[in-house]
Amino acid sequence: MNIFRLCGDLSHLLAILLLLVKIWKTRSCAGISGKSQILFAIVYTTRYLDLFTSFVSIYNSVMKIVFLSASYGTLYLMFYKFKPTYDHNHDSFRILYLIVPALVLSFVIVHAYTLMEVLWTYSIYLEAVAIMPQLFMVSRTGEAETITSHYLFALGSYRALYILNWIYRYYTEDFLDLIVIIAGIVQTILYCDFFYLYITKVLKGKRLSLP
Amino acid sequence: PVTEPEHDEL
Repeated sequence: MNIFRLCGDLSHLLAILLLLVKIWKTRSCAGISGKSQILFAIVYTTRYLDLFTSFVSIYNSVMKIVFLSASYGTLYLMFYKFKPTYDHNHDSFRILYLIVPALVLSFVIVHAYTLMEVLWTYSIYLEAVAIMPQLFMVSRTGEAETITSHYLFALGSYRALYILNWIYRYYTEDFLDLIVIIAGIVQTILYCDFFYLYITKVLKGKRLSLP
Repeated sequence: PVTEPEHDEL
């Protein structure tokens, strides 16, 4: 554990809780992509199955349980409790275009051919692109609520901070996992456009709207 | 046997 990873994890946690609280408080999930949330639920489920097979630390296990519960809680709010507020007309990204290639890639480029390892790899590849339906939705509606922008910023920062963590771990522990590093870089690049808009608009008190 | 890497991150 180092400061970059801790900040990354906290940023990730903040993003997930921010979304959950926003939906709960406003009694609405308008502007949130249900498809991205489904993808994140698949990501957490396939990655954290190792809760049953390997133990790293209390910290890791607790975080995994929180991420899983919050993710399924978000799905429950979006597709059940506040379903009438879900803006499915604008959530039109085809997620099979992400689910299938990520699955194929996880069979092609993987550290070891075991069920748990292929599922872990799949979760890494799918996570890298899971935000695309949400970013597509923002581009279709041309705007995002400020709290949604904060959510996206925290979620994007998490992997960017993990990149710093991997650089640090490379020099201090000789840690080098190219699958997660390259996927993490791709994931962060997808947010760059959004980061630019966030810094130039939202941080100056303006609403995020596209030209 | 196949050796799996240990994943210690989230």
